[in-house]
Amino acid sequence: MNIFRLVADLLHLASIFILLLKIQQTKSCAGVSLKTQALYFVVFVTRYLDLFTHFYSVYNSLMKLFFIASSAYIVYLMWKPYRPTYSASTDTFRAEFLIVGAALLGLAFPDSWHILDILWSFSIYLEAVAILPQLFQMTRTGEAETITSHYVFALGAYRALYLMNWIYRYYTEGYMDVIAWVAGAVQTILYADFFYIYLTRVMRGRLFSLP
Amino acid sequence: SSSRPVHDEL
Repeated sequence: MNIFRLVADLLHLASIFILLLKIQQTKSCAGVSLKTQALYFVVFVTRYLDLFTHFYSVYNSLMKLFFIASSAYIVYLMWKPYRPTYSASTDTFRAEFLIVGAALLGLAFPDSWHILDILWSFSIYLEAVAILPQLFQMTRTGEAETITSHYVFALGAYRALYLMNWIYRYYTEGYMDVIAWVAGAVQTILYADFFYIYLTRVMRGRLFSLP
Repeated sequence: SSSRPVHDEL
């Protein structure tokens, strides 16, 4: 564990609390993509099956359980109690293409041919693009509530710190994970536009609104 | 199966 990875994981954790806070405070999930949230649930369930086969640390297991449980809870909140506030008409990205694409990539370039590693690879490819429905929705509406943009920023910062974690691990441990690196780099690049708008607008106390 | 890659990251 290094400082980049620890802060990244904590930011990932924080992003989920920010999202739950937004839903609770505004009593609404308006502007939040249910498709992105459902994709994250699929990502966590398919990646963390090793909970049953491999023990790394208490930290590792607790985080995995939290990510699975919290993503299931968020999907439930948006699906049932907060359904009337869900902006379905702007959440129109075709998420099924992302699932099919990630599945094809997982089968074409799996980490190994063990079923758990194919699912792991699928989850890595899917996580790389899972934010797209959310970014697409923000582009369609042209703006987002400030707290929603904080949520997306925390997620993007978590990914950016993972890149630094990999550089650090490569030089200190000789650690290599090409699949995670390529997918992680793609994932971080997807946030580039968002980062720019967030830093130039939201940080100055203005709405996340497209120029 | 001991040659399977280890994924210690979240």
